[in-house]
Amino acid sequence: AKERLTAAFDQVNTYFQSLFTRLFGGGKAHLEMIEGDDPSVAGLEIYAQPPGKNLTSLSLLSGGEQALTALSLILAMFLTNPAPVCVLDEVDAPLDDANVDRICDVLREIAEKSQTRFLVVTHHRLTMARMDRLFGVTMAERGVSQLVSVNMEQLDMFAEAA
Amino acid sequence: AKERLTAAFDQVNTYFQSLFTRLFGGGKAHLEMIEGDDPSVAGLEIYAQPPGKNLTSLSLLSGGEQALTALSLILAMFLTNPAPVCVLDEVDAPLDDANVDRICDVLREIAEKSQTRFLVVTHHRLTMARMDRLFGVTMAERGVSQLVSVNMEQLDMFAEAA
Amino acid sequence: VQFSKLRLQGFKSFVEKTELEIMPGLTGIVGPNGCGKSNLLEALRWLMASNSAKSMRSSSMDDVIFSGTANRPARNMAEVSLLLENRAHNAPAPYGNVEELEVVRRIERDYGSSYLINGKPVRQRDTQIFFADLASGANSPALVSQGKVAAIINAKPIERRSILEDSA
Amino acid sequence: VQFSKLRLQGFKSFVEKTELEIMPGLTGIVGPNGCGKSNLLEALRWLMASNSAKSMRSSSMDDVIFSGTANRPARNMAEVSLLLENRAHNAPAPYGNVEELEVVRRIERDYGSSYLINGKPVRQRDTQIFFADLASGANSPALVSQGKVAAIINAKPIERRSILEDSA
Ligand SMILES: Nc1ncnc2c1ncn2[C@@H]1O[C@H](COP(=O)(O)OP(=O)(O)OP(=O)(O)O)[C@@H](O)[C@H]1O
Ligand SMILES: Nc1ncnc2c1ncn2[C@@H]1O[C@H](COP(=O)(O)OP(=O)(O)OP(=O)(O)O)[C@@H](O)[C@H]1O
Ligand SMILES: [Mg+2]
Ligand SMILES: [Mg+2]
Repeated sequence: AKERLTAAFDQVNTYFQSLFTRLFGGGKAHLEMIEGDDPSVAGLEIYAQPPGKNLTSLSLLSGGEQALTALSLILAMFLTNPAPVCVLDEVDAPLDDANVDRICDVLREIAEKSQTRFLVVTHHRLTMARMDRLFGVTMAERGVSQLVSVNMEQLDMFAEAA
Repeated sequence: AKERLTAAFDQVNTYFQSLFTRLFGGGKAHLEMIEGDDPSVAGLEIYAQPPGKNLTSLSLLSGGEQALTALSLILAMFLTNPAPVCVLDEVDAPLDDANVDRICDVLREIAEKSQTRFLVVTHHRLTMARMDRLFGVTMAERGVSQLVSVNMEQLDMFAEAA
Repeated sequence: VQFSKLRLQGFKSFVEKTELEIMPGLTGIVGPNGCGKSNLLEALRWLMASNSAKSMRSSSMDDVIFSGTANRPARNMAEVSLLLENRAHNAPAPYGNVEELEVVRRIERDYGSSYLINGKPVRQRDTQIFFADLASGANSPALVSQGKVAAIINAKPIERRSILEDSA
Repeated sequence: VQFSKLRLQGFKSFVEKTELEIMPGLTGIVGPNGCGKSNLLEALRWLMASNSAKSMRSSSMDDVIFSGTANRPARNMAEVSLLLENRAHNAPAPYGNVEELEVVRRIERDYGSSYLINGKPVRQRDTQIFFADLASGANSPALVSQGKVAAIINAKPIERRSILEDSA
């Protein structure tokens, strides 16, 4: 089991580094296993350095930078051991338009390379435009949710009727 | 001091109820002082019921509903005891376009009625369009922040250069 | 194995029978604040035998059952089911040979939950193992809840270890 | 009393002298992720005598001093100042009669912070009281940090009490 974990660590670390530099357009990042109080159970430390900046603690990264770093790690785990489905609930909320675009590029690539199916909840028009299909949830009757299929043209009408 | 607190409570409660129904387009909400373990220090409980829904615990409200409820309370406190400045850092991130519009209406009204000055950080184009003026922060030199004054037309150029 | 369809009834704000096709590629889910998007995603996590009311934003698991509106009474039961395609016959044992799988979770107010895989009652534990073998499950890092994307960043190093274990 | 201008130098990513006019009405602050928008707002909270490194997203207060980039060395000092107009002569005592006020906070690496009001050294406590009298301050509910808008919702009833006290 220990070899499997080390092999997984190396794989996640490799994907994490390449996704991070891709999403940030540079910089560097890596993972380390660090000894906890109980040596048999090491923890996972994350080091992230956006391009041109000094390595600082994760808490000093901005809201958007933290979201991108976290997504790099989540997607790296995903590529290491692809799951049948990936669910992302408004992960684009803290991102500016340029980063929304980059994340959508990465998702598109992973979706094409693997069998994984993605469910992406969003309020961002840019993200909506990049999806293969859209489902709308409405509460035509207050308090009761209903699922309908929607296309980009109907979106404005759909949002108004909310 | 106790009378002052009770008077403040009544005032905040009144503003909270009217802001809530304004932002949700209906529903009801109110505050209650509840006895804690130590009777001399009561806590503040929030009850919120979006239109057409049953009264549920706050944790079952959606991300956007929680943000609107919290903003109703913050702005109610504000109206009770106006502060010289109000700072809102991406409070519109969880909101859909219709609610972004409503929040901006309320901010516009409070800003006109009181002397309060608002600093509003946002990535939302709708919010940007409703501001009296815009300042941009850029890192033309990586890692070094600079403040510039921006107008809506320059926005696209500004974002690209980021 | 592919996830192909999620069906729910009586789960949170989805009181009526609802069906979501889970299709290849990127599916966007949109709608105004409070309309039920996160509830829909939680139905999938709940089906995969989540035993944490907190991850359902609730204080008790019964809170996932439709609690009524101004015009409709509360329900006493909720049911979510997932259809999976097993064309490649790589489903975990003993389901290797079947073409299609259906996992069901039902909850009744005050009585708790029951699970079925292809019509046969199974334990919560069996459902959890079934999804773990598919590299998924209620605590999978591939299910990112609203507002929690940066949670990994603020977690302690030891809490992040489970992330690695899921990828092994 | 009106807040009219915020000046900062050496504070987080604002290594160069920066000046923000605080004008009546609604002022929007925009820019790409990581460019320094939240840092700018934190400078105002820090100036109002915040003594919590956590609210500066830091583990130590020295972390607010510019820590350098690939091309620039770290600094050892940071300074933020706020200009206030007192045309209505309603500033808290003993500043009732002056036309303009300036509050300054300075920090030196390893030596800690110092405060000045109109050029005169004051204690941290005096600065906190000055802003509390203006219905403001480092912990004012009117300063909503990023991602914290719903924090009031998830707080315990007793933690929300301080909110009321600020409004009294
Ligand atoms: N057991 C239940 N019965 C009925 N309604 C429920 C139940 N649990 C939650 N709800 C309702 O579901 C709504 C929240 O839905 P949800 O969190 O899915 O919204 P959302 O579409 O994700 O919105 P947002 O865009 O703001 O995140 C709340 O208004 C709540 O009252
Ligand atoms: N003491 C410091 N010295 C230099 N840079 C710092 C310091 N503290 C923080 N930073 C940098 O400031 C950046 C974060 O800035 P900030 O949080 O203000 O961004 P933001 O504009 O709010 O972005 P977002 O839109 O993502 O929220 C980080 O990249 C961090 O490296
Ligand atoms: Mg949601
Ligand atoms: Mg920020």
